[in-house]
Amino acid sequence: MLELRLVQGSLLKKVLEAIRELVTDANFDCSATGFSLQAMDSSHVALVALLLRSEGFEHYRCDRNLSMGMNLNNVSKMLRCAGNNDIITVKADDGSDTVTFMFESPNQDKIADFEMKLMDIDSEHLGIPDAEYQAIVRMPSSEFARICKDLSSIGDTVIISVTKEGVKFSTAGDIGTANIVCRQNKTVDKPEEATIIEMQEPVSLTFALRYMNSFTKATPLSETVTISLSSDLPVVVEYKIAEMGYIRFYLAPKIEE
Amino acid sequence: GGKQSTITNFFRKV
Repeated sequence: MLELRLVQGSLLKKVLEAIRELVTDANFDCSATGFSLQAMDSSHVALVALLLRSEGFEHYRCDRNLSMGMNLNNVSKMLRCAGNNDIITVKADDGSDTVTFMFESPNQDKIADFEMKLMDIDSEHLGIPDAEYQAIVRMPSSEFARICKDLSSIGDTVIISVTKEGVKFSTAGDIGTANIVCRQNKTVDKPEEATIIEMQEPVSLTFALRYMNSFTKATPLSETVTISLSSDLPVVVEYKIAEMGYIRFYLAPKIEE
Repeated sequence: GGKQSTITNFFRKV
């Protein structure tokens, strides 16, 4: 028996919107720790890892570990039927081949049940090692989204370079080139507007912009984004989900041929 | 722009 009640149901709606472009089908795993998902895109270039900790739910009952295969576009169709202020409850019985999403309006005058068929998904679970990153950049998520969008109108790839000067996002295409440098800036009114660069050593990596743009669908989940870079690892683009957990996107770099 | 690597080049199946 599984029953997860999330008062801030809009969080779940935003989570689905953040990942459904990248991943078609995925297993949602429920355990005492929380509600999680790990999945790669079809070409195995990017990986998404989601965690919503059990403590973040108003009610969290998960009698035994359960993995539920879902088509994310179908989940999204269901969740789009929930109001932004609705309380969302996810329910499933042991051994059942369906999951139920229950939506309650804030004043309890409307209650809806949407039952969705589950599917069997063969998915590989990858071990993600703890790593020391050469550079970690924290910046406003809207600024990062803007940079990715702007650069993708010029080129297909972005070179992200971190030096003492700051973080530089560069691209090149048929019509020309573009470089955007963000310097560390801690003197802002609100901490979420700061750009903070922790650099152990300079690093420069190249990535496909298409994927970066897809990651920025998570922007509504967090005011800030953290980008962790090391020369021998996929970049991690992390959006923290307040009080609950995170969405982390891993993107494999382009390498010299 | 270089050759695109994949996640499985870096992370192992568990």
